[in-house]
Order: sequence, then C-alpha cells, then structure tokens
Amino acid sequence: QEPLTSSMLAAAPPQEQKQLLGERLYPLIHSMHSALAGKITGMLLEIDNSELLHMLESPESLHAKVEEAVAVLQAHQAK
Amino acid sequence: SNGSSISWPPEFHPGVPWKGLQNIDP
Repeated sequence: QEPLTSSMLAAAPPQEQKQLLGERLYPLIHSMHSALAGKITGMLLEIDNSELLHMLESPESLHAKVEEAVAVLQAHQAK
Repeated sequence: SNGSSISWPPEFHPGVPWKGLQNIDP
C-alpha cells in the first residue's frame, strides 16, 4: 500500500479524507490495542488531517496519541 | 442525567464509510 500524501488527501472530498486516514490508522492502532481500535481510531479522526498525516509518518507520535486516547477513553468509560 | 455522550466516541470500522461526528444527529 503506497503512503498517503497530503496531495492525495487534498484531491478527496472532506468526508473521504477522514475515511482514507482511518483506513491507514486503523491497522496500526489495532496492533497496539486490538479491542479498542475502532473507538481509538474514531477519536483520533477528530484531530486535524495534517496532524493525522504526521502521525502516519511518525510511529512515535501515533503511539503517544493512541496512549492519550486510551487514557481518555478509559476515564470516559469509568464514569 | 446527561445522556448526550453515551455514544461517544464514534467507532471506525475498516471498509465502512466514516460518518464521524455527523452520525450523532438522528
């Protein structure tokens, strides 16, 4: 699968852009938190597209955001 | 008393068109 680029994203409609990002993010997130992958991906898709692209290129950034999202999600579910 | 956040966050499923926050409104 070829890397997702900002120009590829820009060529797609806004809703499609999130879909493209989600399809790339999901497998990476699934490898970290298989049970929560769908919800974590949904949370991360609320982030700006440019930052999501950066996360796809930077595993460390993605990992940090995923851990952040898991903490938020667990706090939310504990309520 | 506040039930508005029960469905948060929207869940992403591969291969399923993403509706994101739009699907909160019926």
